[in-house]
Amino acid sequence: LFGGKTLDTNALEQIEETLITADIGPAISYDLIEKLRTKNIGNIEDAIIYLKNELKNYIFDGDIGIEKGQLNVLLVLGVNGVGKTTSIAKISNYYLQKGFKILLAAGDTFRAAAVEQLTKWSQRLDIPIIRQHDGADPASVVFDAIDSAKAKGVDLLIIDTAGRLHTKVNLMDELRKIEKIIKSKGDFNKKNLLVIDGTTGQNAFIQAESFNNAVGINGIMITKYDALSKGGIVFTIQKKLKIPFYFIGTGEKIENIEEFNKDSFIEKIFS
Amino acid sequence: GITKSLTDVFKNVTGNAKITEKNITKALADIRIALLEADVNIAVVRNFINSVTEEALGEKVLRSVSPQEQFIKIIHDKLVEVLGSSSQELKLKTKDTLSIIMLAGLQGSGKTTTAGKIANMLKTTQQRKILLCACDVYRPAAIDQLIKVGSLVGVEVFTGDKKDPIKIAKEGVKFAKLNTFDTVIIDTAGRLHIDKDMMEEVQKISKEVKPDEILFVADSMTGQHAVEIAKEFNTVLEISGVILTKFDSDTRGGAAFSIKQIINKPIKFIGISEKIDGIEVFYPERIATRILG
Ligand SMILES: Nc1nc2c(ncn2[C@@H]2O[C@H](COP(=O)(O)OP(=O)(O)OP(=O)(O)O)[C@@H](O)[C@H]2O)c(=O)[nH]1
Ligand SMILES: Nc1nc2c(ncn2[C@@H]2O[C@H](COP(=O)(O)OP(=O)(O)OP(=O)(O)O)[C@@H](O)[C@H]2O)c(=O)[nH]1
Ligand SMILES: [Mg+2]
Ligand SMILES: [Mg+2]
Repeated sequence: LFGGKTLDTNALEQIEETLITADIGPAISYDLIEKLRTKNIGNIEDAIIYLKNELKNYIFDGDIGIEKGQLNVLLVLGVNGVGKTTSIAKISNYYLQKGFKILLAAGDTFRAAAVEQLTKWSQRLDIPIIRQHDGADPASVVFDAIDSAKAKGVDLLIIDTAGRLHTKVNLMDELRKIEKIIKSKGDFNKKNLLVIDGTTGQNAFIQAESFNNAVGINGIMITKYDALSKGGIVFTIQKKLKIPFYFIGTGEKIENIEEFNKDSFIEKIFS
Repeated sequence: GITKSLTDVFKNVTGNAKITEKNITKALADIRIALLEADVNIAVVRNFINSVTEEALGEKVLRSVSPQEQFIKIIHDKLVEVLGSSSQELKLKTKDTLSIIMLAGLQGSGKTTTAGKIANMLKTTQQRKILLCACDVYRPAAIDQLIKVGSLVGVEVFTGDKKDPIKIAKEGVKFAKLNTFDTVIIDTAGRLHIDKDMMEEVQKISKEVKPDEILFVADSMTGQHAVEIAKEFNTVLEISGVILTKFDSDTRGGAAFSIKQIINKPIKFIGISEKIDGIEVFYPERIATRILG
């Protein structure tokens, strides 16, 4: 009667499975499926083209805004085991290639051998590192690191922090304290980078929201993209929080880092 | 959460009003969304909804005095049934011989920390003499980390040549026997389930030392791919148990249901903090309630 065709139940189920399995979440997936139902689309190929375009409305590319010739401070934070320390090594290498003078701060004074881990990376990259004894106050390490960064005329200071669950009030207070210290040391270019694990499900949104509420997040890096999880939580995060994704971690080696690109990210959802 | 939304669905069903197929269908749709929001894998959700639909539409609920409670009970009990298992303890030999535990899983899931927790648990509850074995030769300072964990717990750490994980495991077991340890806990490097070489490595370690327990350590916040990941580890290794870490977060933990449903190996413990005592026995009832939200 209307001349158009619609997808059959089977096709819609397949599409829903693709969206959900990509960790896009039921809310956005259902919205997309409902929109799809109202269109005259008779086959899966056209449906996917439609969905790819719809998804482009949810996410955006963003520039990290880090320029040489001035002090930039990157505070790296996130929950336990997501890849913060490894990502710092990758980001350092990335900016070394661009001729940046870099300083690292071993702000994780809590976890066993966290300082040793970042130190090993700093040695591999031949980058100086500010560190104190285990159990030192992270705020004190940060304080010293910024003084040192200014004194040495560093372009980029990257601060590693201990993994912390956003549900732990005392740990989030510690983070707020670190944030306050950084702010009190001057008005240089500062970015808070949240690291999320690409294999994490819907909780990644709650993480982003919590850390953003606590200290503000300027950008996000999603790691372990090579595990073949699609990281679909990006759509919810960008739709609701409007936070740019700067980088993607694609492996355990120093060169396994890419700039976030929304088009290729969307392509991969359906590949 | 789901209890509130189910209350809404059934709130017009009071007194002699009969619960209908229509409102049960709506309730099942709500449960489906709740489970997906909780990160339960979609294929697992579909199976679950299909298996409860029959029961929900059956005599028990439609004729029940309090159909809503009956319905919620069916859902909850079905979840617990899948999650639960009769064998949740570590199956170790007697202390007059050597028992071997091996941990494996994705990068950052909490293996090294869990190795310390298990060591602490066995030391304090069974007075076992434990040797930690450092088979992660890749991650910078991984061996340093296990050494520090060992010293926190008060157990020795075997590091061997720090180069060949299979050799280290083999030598570690030899060392344990010579020095009258009764338990060896092998920490392995984080690896992707799709990394053929690394999966082959962990399989070789397992074949070399033949662990009594092969524990798959997974992050409780894992999303839809928990199924793929667990499946592959279970194919490559004869997993004897699962440990879900970081349950002290506010993740709903649907990965627990997905993993148990798909590989049907007992979830033995959950990680509940970063500390060496941050491990506890897995209680299906509690986790079922949490997944439903
Ligand atoms: N496959 C893969 N592994 C990664 C990636 N990024 C980090 N890892 C691995 O994830 C594990 C954890 O990385 P870390 O850098 O220690 O993570 P973290 O967030 O600093 O951990 P905590 O400080 O303990 O909270 C390590 O085994 C890394 O090699 C990635 O993009 N892909
Ligand atoms: N809050 C919390 N943190 C945990 C738990 N288990 C582990 N962690 C933390 O998670 C992070 C990663 O733990 P690791 O033990 O290094 O993980 P791993 O699996 O050995 O990592 P790789 O060797 O790189 O694969 C650390 O910060 C741990 O302290 C837990 O149950 N709760
Ligand atoms: Mg770290
Ligand atoms: Mg480890």
